[in-house]
Amino acid sequence: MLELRLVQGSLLKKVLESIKELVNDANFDCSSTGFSLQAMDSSHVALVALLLRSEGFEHYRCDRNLSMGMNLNNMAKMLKCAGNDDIITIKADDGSDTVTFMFESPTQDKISDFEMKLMDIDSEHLGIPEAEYDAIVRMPSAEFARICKDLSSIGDTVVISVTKEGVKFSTKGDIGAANIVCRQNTTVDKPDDATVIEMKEPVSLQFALRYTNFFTKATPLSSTVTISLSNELPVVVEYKIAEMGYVRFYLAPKIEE
Amino acid sequence: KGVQLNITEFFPTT
Repeated sequence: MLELRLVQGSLLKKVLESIKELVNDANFDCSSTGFSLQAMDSSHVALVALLLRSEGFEHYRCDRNLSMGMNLNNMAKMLKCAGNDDIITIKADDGSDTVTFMFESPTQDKISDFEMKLMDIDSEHLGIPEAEYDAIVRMPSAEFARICKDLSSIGDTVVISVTKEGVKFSTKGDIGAANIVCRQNTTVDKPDDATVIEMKEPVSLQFALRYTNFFTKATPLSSTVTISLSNELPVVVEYKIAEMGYVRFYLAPKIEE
Repeated sequence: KGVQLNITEFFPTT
């Protein structure tokens, strides 16, 4: 028996909107730790890891570890039917081939339930090693989204370089080239507007903008984004989910031939 | 333009 009641249902709606274009089908894993997911995109270039900790739910009952295969597009369709202020409860019985999403309006005058068929998904689980990153950049998530969108109108790939000067996003394409430098800036009115750069070693890595643009679909989840980089390792783009967990996107770099 | 690496080259299957 599984019953997870999330008062801020909009968070789950935003989570689905942030990953449904990158991943088609995925297993949601439910344990005493929380509600989580790990899935790769179909070309195995990027990986998404989601965690919603059990403490973040108003009610969290998970009698035994459960893995539920879902088509994310279908799940997003159902969650779109929940109001932004609705409380969402996820329910499943042991051995059932369906999951139920229950939506309650804040005043309790409208209660809906949507039953979705589960699917068997044979997915590989990858071990993500704990890593010390050479450079960690925290910046406003909207700024990162803007940069990725702007650069993708010029080129297909972005080179992200971190030096003492700041973080530079560069691209080249048929029509020309572009460089955007963001300097560390902590003298802002709101802490979430700051750009903070922690650098141990200078880093320069190249990534496909097609994927970074997928990641920025998570912008509504958090006002800041953290980009962790090490030479010759996948980048981690993390959006924290208020007091509950995170969505982390890992992207393998492109290397020169 | 560079060669796109796969994520599975970095993270072992568990």
